[in-house]
Amino acid sequence: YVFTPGNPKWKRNNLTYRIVNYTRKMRQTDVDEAIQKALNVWSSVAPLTFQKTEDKDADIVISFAYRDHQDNSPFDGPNGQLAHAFQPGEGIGGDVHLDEEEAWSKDGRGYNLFIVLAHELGHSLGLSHSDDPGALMYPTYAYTDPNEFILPQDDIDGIQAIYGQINAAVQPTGPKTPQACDPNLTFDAITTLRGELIFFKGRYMLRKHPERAETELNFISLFWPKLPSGIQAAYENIEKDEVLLFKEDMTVPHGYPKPIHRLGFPKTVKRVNAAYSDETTGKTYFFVADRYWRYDENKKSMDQGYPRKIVHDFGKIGRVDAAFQTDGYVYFFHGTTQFQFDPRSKRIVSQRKSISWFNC
Amino acid sequence: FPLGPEEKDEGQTINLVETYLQNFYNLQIDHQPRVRHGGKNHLVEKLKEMQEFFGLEVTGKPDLETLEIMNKPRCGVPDVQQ
Repeated sequence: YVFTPGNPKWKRNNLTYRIVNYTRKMRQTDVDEAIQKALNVWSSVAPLTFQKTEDKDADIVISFAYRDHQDNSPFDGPNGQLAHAFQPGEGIGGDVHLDEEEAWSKDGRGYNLFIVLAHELGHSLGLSHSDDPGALMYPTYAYTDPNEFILPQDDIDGIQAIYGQINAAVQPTGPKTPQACDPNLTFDAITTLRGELIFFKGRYMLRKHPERAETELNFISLFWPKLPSGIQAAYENIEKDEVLLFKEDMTVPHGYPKPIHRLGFPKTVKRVNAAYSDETTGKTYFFVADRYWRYDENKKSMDQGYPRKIVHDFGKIGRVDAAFQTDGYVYFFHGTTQFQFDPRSKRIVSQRKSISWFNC
Repeated sequence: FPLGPEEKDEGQTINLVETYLQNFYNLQIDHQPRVRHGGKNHLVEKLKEMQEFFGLEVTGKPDLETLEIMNKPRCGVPDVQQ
C-alpha cells in the first residue's frame, strides 16, 4: 500500500458524503446500494463512519461527470480513465468523480460501479495506488463479484496505518495476493487447458504457457466473470475440449451447477478435492479425502470396484489438493509438495516443490 | 498470442505511451526542440518507472506487455504523485 504524498488524512473519523447526481446507466437504488457498499468496505476495517447529507460542503462529494468538468482532469470518454478522486482536504478534497460515459453496472457487465467507487474512496481517505496486483488500490480495473468481495489485506493494512484499527477483539483480515515463487504456495486445483497450465488459488489463477518464461497472475474473473473463487477441483477432457470445474455449492450460469452425484458418486460425497483425466485411456480420476474414484468418459459412468484407497494405487502422497497429467506423468499436489507419478510403472518417480513450474 | 503492436501504427503507439506517462507518471513534455542533456531520455526513464510499478520486465521499451497494461481501463489518479 502507498500513502498519498504528504500523508493527508481526515482529522475527524465521522465523515459526511453527498451524492450530487446519478448515472443514467443504472437504477438510482442500485447506485445508492453501490455507494453504501463501497463506504462499508472501509468503515468495516477502520474506525470511520459516513453520514449521508445534502449539505453543500460534505467531506466527500460523489458525482458523475463528462469530459472537462473544471477540475483540470478531463475525462476521456468510454474506457480509459473510469474515475478519479481527490485526497482528504477542504473543498474538492475527498471528492469522487465518475466518468458518465462509462457503462456502469451492478454486475460483471461494463464496469462495476461498486468496485470503482470503493477504489476511489481509498483515495478520498488518503491512500495512493498500490503495486500489489491483488489490492483494491491497484490502478487498473479488475472485476470481482460484489457478493464475493473481501477487502484485500494490503488495503486493510494501508487504511489502518492511517486511521488505526477498529474497536474489535478480532481484527478483520483479507486475502493476500499469491506470489508465484512463494515456497509456501499451495493450490486449490490445477488443470491443463489447451497446452497451458492453470493453477487456481482463491480468486486468482496462475497461468503458465510452456513457451513463456514468466507466469501470469490474474483474477479468475478476468477470463470467466461468472465463475466463483475457491475452485476445488478441475480437469480437462481433451477429447471434448472441455474443462470441468468443481466446487461445493456453486452458483453458476444456466444449466449449472450439475450435482456431482450424476457422475455416480454416492450421496455421502460432498466435494471433490482434485481430478485429472487420462487422455489415452479416457478414464478420469477423482480424489476425495483418502479415496479415489475412476470414471469412464466413454461409458459416462463410474467404473466398478471404486472407491479405492489412494495409498494403495498411488503410494504415500497423502490427501490430494490438486492433480493434472501432462507428458505421460501425473502430478499430485499435497500442500507445498508435488509428486511426479508414472502411471505405467505405477510408481512415484520424483518429489519436488509445488512451485517448480514457475521458473523461480 | 495476440498480434504484436508492430502491426499497428507506430505513431499511435508513441501517442499512447506519451499520454499515459503524462497522465500517470508525471512525464513533462513541452514539445520544444531541445538539445539532449547528458543523454537522459525522460520518456524512457518514466517508462521504466511504470514498468517497475506494474511488475513488468523493465525494458524502457513499449513492448507488448507494457502496451497491454496501458490499454487497460483504470483509475485517473496518477500512480506517482508530486
